[in-house]
Amino acid sequence: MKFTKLQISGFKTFVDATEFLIEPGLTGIVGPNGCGKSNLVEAMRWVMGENSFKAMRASGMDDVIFSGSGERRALDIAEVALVLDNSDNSAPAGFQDSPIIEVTRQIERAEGSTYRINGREVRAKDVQLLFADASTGAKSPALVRQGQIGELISAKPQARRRILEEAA
Amino acid sequence: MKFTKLQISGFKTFVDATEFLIEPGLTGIVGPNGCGKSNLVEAMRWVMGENSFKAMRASGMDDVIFSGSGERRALDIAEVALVLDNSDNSAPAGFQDSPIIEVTRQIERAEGSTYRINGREVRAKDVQLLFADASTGAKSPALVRQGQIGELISAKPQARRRILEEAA
Amino acid sequence: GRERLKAAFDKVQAHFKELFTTLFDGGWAELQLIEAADPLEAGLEILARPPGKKPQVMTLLSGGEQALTALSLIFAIFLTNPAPICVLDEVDAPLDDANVERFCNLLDHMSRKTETRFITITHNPITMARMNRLFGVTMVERGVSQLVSVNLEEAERFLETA
Amino acid sequence: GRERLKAAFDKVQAHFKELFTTLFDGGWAELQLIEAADPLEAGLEILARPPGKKPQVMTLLSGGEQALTALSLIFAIFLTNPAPICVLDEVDAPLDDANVERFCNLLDHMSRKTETRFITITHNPITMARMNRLFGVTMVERGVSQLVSVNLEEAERFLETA
Ligand SMILES: Nc1ncnc2c1ncn2[C@@H]1O[C@H](COP(=O)(O)OP(=O)(O)OP(=O)(O)O)[C@@H](O)[C@H]1O
Ligand SMILES: Nc1ncnc2c1ncn2[C@@H]1O[C@H](COP(=O)(O)OP(=O)(O)OP(=O)(O)O)[C@@H](O)[C@H]1O
Ligand SMILES: [Mg+2]
Ligand SMILES: [Mg+2]
Repeated sequence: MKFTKLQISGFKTFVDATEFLIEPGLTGIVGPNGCGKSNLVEAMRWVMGENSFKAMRASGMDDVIFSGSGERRALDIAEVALVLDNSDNSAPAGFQDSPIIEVTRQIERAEGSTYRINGREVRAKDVQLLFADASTGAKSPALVRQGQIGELISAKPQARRRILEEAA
Repeated sequence: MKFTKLQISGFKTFVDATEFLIEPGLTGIVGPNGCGKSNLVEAMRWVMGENSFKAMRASGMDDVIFSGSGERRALDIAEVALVLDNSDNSAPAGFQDSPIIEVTRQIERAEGSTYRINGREVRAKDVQLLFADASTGAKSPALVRQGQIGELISAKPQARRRILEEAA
Repeated sequence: GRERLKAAFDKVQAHFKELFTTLFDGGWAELQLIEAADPLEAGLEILARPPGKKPQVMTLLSGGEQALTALSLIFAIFLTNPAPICVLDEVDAPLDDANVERFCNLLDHMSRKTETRFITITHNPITMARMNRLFGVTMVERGVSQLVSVNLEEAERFLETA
Repeated sequence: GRERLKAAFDKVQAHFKELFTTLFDGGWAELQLIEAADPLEAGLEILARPPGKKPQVMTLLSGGEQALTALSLIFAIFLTNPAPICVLDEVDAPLDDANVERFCNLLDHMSRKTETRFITITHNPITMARMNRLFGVTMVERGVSQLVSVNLEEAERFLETA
C-alpha cells in the first residue's frame, strides 16, 4: 500500500483546496516560520485517525478548522483526503477489489468528525485499523513531530519503552 | 562591574588551562556538535555558584571534572576563575579597593568545592551574593541554556512566573 | 514583595509588547497573570497574535513563532534589569533567515543600549556574520576542547568539517 | 505479548547499535531494559559513547549528540517494521554540517533499502540539496498557506524572504 496524495481544504492555514502529491524517495518541504509546513503534515496524521487534539497542538479538535485571518472569515468545515495506491493488493482483507483507497475525514464545528473510506461512512476505529495493519497510522514512530526528538531525550525510561511497544 | 576573562582547567572537556577573553559587544562561539561550546559557558555559570548538578547536565557535581578520553586519564581536580573589572567601583561594599575581582571555584573529586575571591577563601553564598548584587549570577534570566527556550514555551504558567521573580 | 513583583510585571509587559512587535515586524502580544489574584501565587500566561493572524493559544503557533515569542519574554526581563553578561546558547536554531536577521538586529540594538557583553553560541552563518568577533571550539585531540580565535571564513570552514 | 516485546527489543537493539556507529562515524551505544525484570514493566535506558569519549549518561552529551542518538533509536524502530510513510519535521535543527550530511546519507540508504516515501521538513540548505524534490509553503496572503513545487534555487530564495 503506497501513499500517493493528500488533499486538504479548510484545515488550519490551508484554507483553499490544496493537493500534495507524495512521490517515491525523498521529498523536502521548505518555507519561512509559521507558513504552514507542520500544519501540512499534521493534516496527514489527522486523517489517519488522530483523536487527541493535544497531538494537533490544539485545545479542542475544532481548533483545526480555519479560524479566519486578516482578510478571510472563519470556516465551519475542514476536510482532508488521503489517497492510497493498493495495486499491490497489500491492504487488509475487504479492500482486495480496490486498487485505489481514499480515506476522508471531515470535521464540522461543534459537530465532530465523519470518516469515509471510498465514499462509505465508517468509524474512526476502522480507519485506525486500516493504517495499523499497514504498519503506519497517527501514532507511527516514523512520524516525528517538531520537538519530538527533544521529548524522547528527556523522556522518563518508562515513557521511552512505550515507543518500543509501538514497534512490536 | 564588567566580565573580562574566564580561565578553565580540568572542567569537562577543557582539560588543559584555557583562557577565554570576554570583550565588549557581541562574541560568537562556533564549532561542531560535541566539541565543548556549551561546556565553555557552563563553566561560567558554575564559578558563579551554581549548586545544582542537574543544571550542569550531570548526575553528581564530580561529573564536571574531566573524566578521561581516548588518550588521557581522568583528572581529580577542576578549577575555573572568572576575572571582573571593577574600575567603575560598582561592586558591592567590601570591594571598593579592588579594581580587579577574581572569583575562583575549585572542585576535588569526592571532596566538594572551594570558593575564593581575590585569593581569600569564602562560602558559596558570598559568591552568589556578589553576583546577585550585580544583577547576574548562575540563575540570571540572561543566561539562556541550550533547550531552555523550548522549556519556557512548554512550562506551566506557575513555573513561568518564577522567571519573572528572578527579575524583580 | 507583592508590589515589587507587580511593578516588575508592568515593566516587563511594556518591553515584551515592544519586543514582540519588533521581532515579528508587526502583530501583538500580551502577558497575563492568571489563576490567582495575588501576583505571588499567579501563573504567567502569554497571548500572542503574529501579524495577519488571529490571536491564538501559544500551542497553535509554529516552532519558530513560539521561539521568537519566548525570546521576546526573555529579553523583556533582561531589559528591565540589564545584566553585565548575557549568554545565548543556540537560541536561533528554529528561526528562518528573515527572523535570524531580526534577532541579530535586536542583539545589535541591545548591545548599543546597554553595557552588557553578549556571548552567542550558534551554528547559523547569518548570526556568525553579525558578531563583532568569533571563537571556534575544536577537538583536534578527541575528547579535549581547544579554544581559538577565528575570522568568518575560518568559522565557515569549521562548520564543514567534524 | 512479553515475548513479542523482547523479540522487538532485540531487533531494535541490533539496528540501533549499527545506526549509532554509522551516524557518529564510530563509537558505541546500547539500549537497556531497566527498573523491572518484566519487559512490559521495564524502562528503556540509552547508554552512548561517542567516538573518542568515555561512556556517559545521556544528559552529559551535547545537544547535537543527543539528537543523533535519539534519531538512531527512532530509525532503529522504523527499520524493524518499515512504514510506507515517514515524516521528519525539522529533526536536523541541532546538527552541524558534517552530521547533517551523515543524516542525509542515512535517508538515502533507507529510501533505497525500503519502499518507504520520506517527507522531510527543513530549514537546512544541505538537507534541501539532498532531497529528490522540493515543495515550498508560502503565505502570500497573510494567514493562508499555499503549496508550490520549487527547485533548489527557488527554495534558497524562499529562505531569504519572509
Ligand atoms: N485553525 C487555524 N486557523 C488559522 N490559522 C491557524 C490555525 N491553526 C494554526 N494556525 C496558524 O498556523 C501557524 C503555524 O503553522 P505551522 O506550525 O505549520 O508553521 P511552520 O511552517 O511549521 O513553521 P516553523 O518553521 O516555525 O515550524 C500559526 O501561525 C498559527 O497561528
Ligand atoms: N566530565 C567530563 N569529562 C569528559 N568529557 C565530558 C565531561 N562532561 C561532558 N563531557 C563531554 O562533553 C561533550 C559535550 O560538550 P558540549 O555540550 O559543550 O558540546 P557542544 O559544543 O555544545 O555541542 P552541540 O553543538 O551539539 O550543542 C560530550 O561529548 C560529553 O561526553
Ligand atoms: Mg513547524
Ligand atoms: Mg551545545
